Amino acid sequence: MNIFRFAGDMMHLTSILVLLLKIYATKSCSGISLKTQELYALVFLARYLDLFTDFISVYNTIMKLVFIVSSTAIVWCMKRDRVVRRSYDKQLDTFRHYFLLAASFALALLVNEKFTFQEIFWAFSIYLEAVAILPQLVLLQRSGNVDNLTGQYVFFLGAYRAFYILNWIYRYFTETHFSRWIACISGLVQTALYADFFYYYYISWKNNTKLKLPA
Amino acid sequence: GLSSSLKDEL
Repeated sequence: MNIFRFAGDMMHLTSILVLLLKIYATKSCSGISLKTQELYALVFLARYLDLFTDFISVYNTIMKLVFIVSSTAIVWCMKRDRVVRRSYDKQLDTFRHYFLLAASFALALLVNEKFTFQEIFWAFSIYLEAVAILPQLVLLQRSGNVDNLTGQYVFFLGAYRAFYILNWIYRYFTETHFSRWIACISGLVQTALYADFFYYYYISWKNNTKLKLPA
Repeated sequence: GLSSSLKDEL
């Protein structure tokens, strides 16, 4: 474990806590893409298949459980909770995320560490995580004004993978057998997708104005 | 082994 990875995990956890806060405090999920939340729930379920077979550390197991439970709870809440689901922007959240699912799975069948069930699902979760934010970014551009908590949620979600890239650079130089090309390249793509969001987020923070993404 | 070190991350 290194500081970059720990900081990345904490930012990831913070993004989920901010989202939970927004939904439970405002009893609203306006501006949140259900499709992105469904994709994230799938990412964790596909990646943590080894949750009960490979014990790495207490921290690792607890964080995996937190991510699986929180992501499924958010999807459940946006679909089933009578109050919350009323504020879901169904007509704006129209990104065809099934294409992202199919493309990620097809790529995982072609490019993976080993052609085994667990490795293919791990690669699938890595590719899917890289593109899972797209429905959310499209929804933000369509809904124009972004409320603070939603903006902070997307910001922390983007920052976490940027810290993971620093972690991979650090591990590459400090560990002999370290090579994670699949995660690294996918992580770069994932962070790059946030580039324009980070730019407009920085501008709104600098000018102390409401965050607006150009349509 | 190599693959175990790869999967110690979240």
